[in-house]
Amino acid sequence: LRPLPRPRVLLKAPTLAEMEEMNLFEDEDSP
Amino acid sequence: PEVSILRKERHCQGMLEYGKEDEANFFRTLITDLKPRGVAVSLTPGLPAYILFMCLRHADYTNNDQRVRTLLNSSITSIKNVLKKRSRDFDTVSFWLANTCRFLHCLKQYSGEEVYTKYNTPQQNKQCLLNFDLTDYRQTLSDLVIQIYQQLIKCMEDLLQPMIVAAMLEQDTIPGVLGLKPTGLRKRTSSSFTLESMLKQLDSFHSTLLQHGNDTELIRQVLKQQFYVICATTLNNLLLRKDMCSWSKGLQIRYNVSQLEEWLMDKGVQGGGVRETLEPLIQAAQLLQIKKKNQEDAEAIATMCTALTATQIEKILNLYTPVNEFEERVSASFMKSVQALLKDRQESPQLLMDSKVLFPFSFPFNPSPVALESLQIPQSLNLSFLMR
Repeated sequence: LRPLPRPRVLLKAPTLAEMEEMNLFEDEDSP
Repeated sequence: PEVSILRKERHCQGMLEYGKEDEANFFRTLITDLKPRGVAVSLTPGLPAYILFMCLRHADYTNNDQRVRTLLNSSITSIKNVLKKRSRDFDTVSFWLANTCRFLHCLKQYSGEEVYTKYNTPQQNKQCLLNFDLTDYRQTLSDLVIQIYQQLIKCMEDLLQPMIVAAMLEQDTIPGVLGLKPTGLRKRTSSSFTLESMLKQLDSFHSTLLQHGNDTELIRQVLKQQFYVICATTLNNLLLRKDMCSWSKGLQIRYNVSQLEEWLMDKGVQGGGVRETLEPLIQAAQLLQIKKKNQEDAEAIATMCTALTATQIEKILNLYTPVNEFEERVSASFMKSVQALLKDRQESPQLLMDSKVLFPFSFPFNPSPVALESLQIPQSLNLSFLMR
């Protein structure tokens, strides 16, 4: 018998809007 | 001199690792500073996506949730930032569309979910993620793909738009028709764009999209969108310009459209509704060429012009201008016959086509046959700190 796979941990992802709010994206005009 | 010792790879498992100290360098080198036209990236389309995924596999394999998060968050922010900085550069946008899509496909292909793994080789199935479920990240990446797609469409439109009217309407290329313009209406264009230059631009779009490894279905949708814009822009211009509504112009337009149709056939993308986007323009060209005298002609127009609205048909007939003694202006009684035949049509009374329409876009799952363990990373990518 094959061992049952371990349940995987669901990693919560930020949405693009949340990332934008966190100021992770640079301004278009920045060098 | 330094002697390099080649390590024999006996058992590469399709994973890559980097030290914590190389983290910032990794994202800068692989994403921020990467040139989409370099030799290193054109050898294996989607290579940056595979490298990212192989690093992700190692982080998953070692159960390092912090590194998995960093890899995904930093990849997304770095890609977003490249696209913000080079928002108008078609090459960059096409390149990151292909790679973001490929990265997303990899997350699915190696998810262990049956629906995505059924086409995998046994070796690929052994390489599925072990510790983390990244379904949530797939959603964020899908949103990113949609944003990049919309940016790509905008980039292409910005390049195509200035060419369309000159190439499709103003330039005369059929010998013998050249001299038939009404007096006073000759040489209104000063633009140097020709149909040939527009087809070259389309060629360049197509070959770049392919070279970067964009999925064929996605390329088809991109082209459908551009062909719609070509049709809408040309038709709208025709509807506003009397000098474009003549028999000879109809012939020229039909010839130009047939060149576009031929281009689609050459590239093998005529299906899936791409060619159909040109239909209103084809019918407008036919309307200019068809006989416009008796009841039978009116019926033929009403039957043929299904992709044009009644408002557009009437406008073209009203604008129709004879350029020689063999052609005649459309009579008032003929206009009435056509109007009577079209009066029951249920459609928008708007004259112009909406050139801002964005067709719904989908990017179906497309697993890759690439064996991760066999991928070679070219030296020119400057990623020698990555360990297999």
